[in-house]
Amino acid sequence: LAALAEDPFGEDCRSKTYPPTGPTFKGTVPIYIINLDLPPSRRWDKLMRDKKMELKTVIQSIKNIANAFVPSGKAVEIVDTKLVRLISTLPYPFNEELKGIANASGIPLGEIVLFNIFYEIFTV
Amino acid sequence: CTSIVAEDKSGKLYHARNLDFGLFLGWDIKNSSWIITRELKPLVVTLDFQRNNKTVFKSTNFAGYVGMVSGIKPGIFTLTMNERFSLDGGYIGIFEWILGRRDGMWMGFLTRTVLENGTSYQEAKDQLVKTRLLAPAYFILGGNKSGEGCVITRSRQAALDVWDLNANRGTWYVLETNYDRWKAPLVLDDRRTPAMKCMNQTKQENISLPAIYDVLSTKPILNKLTVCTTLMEVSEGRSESYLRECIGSCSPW
Repeated sequence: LAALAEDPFGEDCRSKTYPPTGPTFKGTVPIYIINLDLPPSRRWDKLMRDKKMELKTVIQSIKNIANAFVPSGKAVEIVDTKLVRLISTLPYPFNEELKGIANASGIPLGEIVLFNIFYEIFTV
Repeated sequence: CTSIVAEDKSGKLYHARNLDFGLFLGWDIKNSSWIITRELKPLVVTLDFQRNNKTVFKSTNFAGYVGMVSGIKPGIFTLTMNERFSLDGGYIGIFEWILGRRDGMWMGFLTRTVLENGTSYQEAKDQLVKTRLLAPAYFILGGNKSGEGCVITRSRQAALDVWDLNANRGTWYVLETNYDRWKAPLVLDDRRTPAMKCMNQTKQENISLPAIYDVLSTKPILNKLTVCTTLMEVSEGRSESYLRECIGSCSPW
């Protein structure tokens, strides 16, 4: 029982892991400036030009998982056709920023909306 | 996720988190990793939001996501958000929104608004406590003065609990994973107990960002879902983020 109660993945508290190195450190994070003086639709241009391929990869994986659960493709169809309508109900400046991200990345707006409401969907 | 706000003996505040995401979103047997967790790592960026060429706030974000999950308003406050699972979850909020009930706020938009417009710890706290939401959440807020730190447990409608720092009474840190603090965590997902054990072992006199990084590097606080670790120190406006990897014998969540 004691063995079962013990977390098989647990370990003693680590020490001296900072500055980050070694196998648990996978790299530093790039820094981007978001200029709030620009119109909302232009703020994310530079970042999205640099990261569009990575974002496409994640969204495609999400769609693949959705297709695995709903093989008819209905779930993905809803994202591409219905979710895009949500944009007109979202508050300013977020609605304009999402449109800007879709334009800069070339990713359909419905998929950008999906990525931005993922948290709300997955709290169940 | 695991978020921690801690106060040292001099009253200096530290705020750090492990961002865990991707549970049940496809397991890659070959690489022994969650597909979405792995694919999100190249999307992690530090954003410096500026007005008139001056920093308004900084955040650690996924490129393409306009809301905030971790952010710092230098000299004023720090904020992280942890996911709170509930049957009364965000999908109900989305349905209500589609049906025309739009008095709630999208979680990411609220955190962004607080970071962009908040002018004090108390103002940020009030907004996070009172604003109606589409989805439940935990907000972990740190300020820049002794005692300014809390975990706000939110349902969609209201704050269920506000757990404040109080170093004079022994509460020199607050720590949140993904469970209500008055309930035991899921037996298979207890990151709270080992994290608290490591914090207590570190002791208040030794607390620092490197010490908290040690805690967040300990399994199972570091696990297969961990995308990155963010360290923030409000008085100096310091914010650092590191991509993480849990290889070998690691908890899948």
